Amino acid sequence: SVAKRAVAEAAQHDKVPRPVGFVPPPPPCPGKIRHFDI
Amino acid sequence: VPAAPSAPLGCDDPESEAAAEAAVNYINGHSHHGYKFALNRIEDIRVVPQGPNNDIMFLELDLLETTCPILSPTPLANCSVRSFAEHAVEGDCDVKLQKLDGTFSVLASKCHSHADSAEDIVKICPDCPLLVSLNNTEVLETVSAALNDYNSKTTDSYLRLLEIGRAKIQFHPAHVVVTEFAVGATNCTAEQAKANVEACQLLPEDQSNFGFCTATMVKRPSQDLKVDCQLYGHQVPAPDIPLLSRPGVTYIHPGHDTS
Repeated sequence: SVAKRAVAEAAQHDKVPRPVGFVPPPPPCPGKIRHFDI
Repeated sequence: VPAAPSAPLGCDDPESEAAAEAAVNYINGHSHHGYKFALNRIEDIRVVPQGPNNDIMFLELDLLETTCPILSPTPLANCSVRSFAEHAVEGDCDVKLQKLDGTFSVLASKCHSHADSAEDIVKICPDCPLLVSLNNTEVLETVSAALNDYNSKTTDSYLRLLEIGRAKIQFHPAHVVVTEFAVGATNCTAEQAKANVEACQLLPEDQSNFGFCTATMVKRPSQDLKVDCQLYGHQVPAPDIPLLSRPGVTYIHPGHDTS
């Protein structure tokens, strides 16, 4: 029952609404293109 | 509590860019053919800590060919990347570096270069001439005619072909062959070469003088040949790269003429 409760709490926690305008950071790779992509 | 592992390096982090710059300088400094390459994108980076101030880094780099021949003394920063319409050439490189006390050293590198697909070019620029194989008959004829034409008119040293860098052929509206090739000065004047071309050999290492030529041969509607050669002058070889293994120097057999 503890495990179930913990999972339930965690699930609740994940549902925490993100602040308006939240932009996830760009993935670390691949990096920016300096000239053009072929 | 053990220190939390540092966040993985991002491909655009300053440290990643510094590692990529060291890798690109190494690749250009140890390449033996064609043109210098510039960084286009850091595809991936992986760091394996070895101890304090000692990391092994694995880089996956996307490079683009520049218009500077590998032998040119022009600094890479002044070399423009060949445009898409000129039929760009891409290099994919995997590089292993060590960063020890803040200094990068390349432990291994493996690169593969390939021209952009003809379909991509034609899609965007239907009339752009495309790269052709370097042993295309028309290309070989153009290089031979251009070098002979140059040597017949110069009052300087007789030049020998080192390698053909790239070649394009356009068929419409005119039939035009455009080639670029690397040359080396020999121990003959052009006049002496007329008497005995076999005796004309590339200058020895401590006097070497390399250069680069571009030639345009119009075949139709009428024949016309333009050739322009620029010699770099003697370059003092970098201490860690003996001249004979200098990039771009592919010594053809002594006496092997362009014909």
